Amino acid sequence: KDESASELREELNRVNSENKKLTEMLATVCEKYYALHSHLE
Amino acid sequence: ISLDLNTNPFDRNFPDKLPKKEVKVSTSADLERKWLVKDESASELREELNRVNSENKKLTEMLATVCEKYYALHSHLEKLQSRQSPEMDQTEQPTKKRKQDTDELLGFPIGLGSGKTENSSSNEDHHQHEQKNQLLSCKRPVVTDSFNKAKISTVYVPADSSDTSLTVKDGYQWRKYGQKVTRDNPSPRAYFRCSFAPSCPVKKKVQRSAEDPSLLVATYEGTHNHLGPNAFEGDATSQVGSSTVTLDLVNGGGGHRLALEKNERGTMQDVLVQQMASSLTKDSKFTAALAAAISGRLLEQSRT
Repeated sequence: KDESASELREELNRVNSENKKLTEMLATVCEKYYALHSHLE
Repeated sequence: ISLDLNTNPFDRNFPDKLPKKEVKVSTSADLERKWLVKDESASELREELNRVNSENKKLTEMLATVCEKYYALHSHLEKLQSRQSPEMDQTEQPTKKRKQDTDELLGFPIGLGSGKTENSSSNEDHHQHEQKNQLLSCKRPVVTDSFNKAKISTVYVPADSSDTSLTVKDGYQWRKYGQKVTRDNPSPRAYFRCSFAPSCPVKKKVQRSAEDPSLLVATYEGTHNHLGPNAFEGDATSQVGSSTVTLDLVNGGGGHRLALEKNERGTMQDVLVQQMASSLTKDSKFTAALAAAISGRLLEQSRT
């Protein structure tokens, strides 16, 4: 039981850090998108 | 407990001297409670993991969508830039479509964690992971801001208020490819492209100033990659030229009107003076020094 909980915690940390990266990437791409859009306007 | 360090373990009475070990016997109720607590925490973790996984999936999908939109818009821009003589009807429609896309983009849910439990199979995870790796490894570096690198300069040119041609004589030949009315300014804005396009990327926007209608505001973007008509090389705004070609695709009842205007001596000098004045007025140090000099003169005059 202990082992499974620690594994779950580890996996949770991994996915959380991945989410953080994805959010950052999304923010960057959105920023670029809006810059390009306003440039076109 | 004996504190004697010379305790002999071979002594027959030694075991008696050892402290009696207190063995705590857990009752079945205690054990059950412990298991339940662990179960609870594990199930909580699993639930949280599911939630985070679902959030992850949404983020990946959103990222893929935004990237797709970005590349579509980017390719649209490239297409526009490479088009030698674009027609307004063809260029306006995609722009409007992209605007709609942006609105759609704004409609993305902000609360990413809103999704509750959603189980994803290992295959899905694998696929998601691959998709993410693709996004991380190949798509991201392509998102460059090369379009932001174009040099932009603004020139203010005096113009007769009755003149509606929006022509700024800067010595280069331009093709007008569009005109639109902006919200902030009642007079239309004209768009020009260098006649050497698509090999030359320089573009020009001309609009009557909203603050001072006696001035035309010309915004240049990019640097000419060819010699000017008078063999001057350099910035779009620093050229001395002979004529301006205006190909009006918007006005003139749908027909193409080619107007060749003769160069007027000194116009370019005016443009340069305006440009210099414009850049100097933006310089706070210069304006401060000028104000100090003027006030100094005034003081001197008042004394004498």
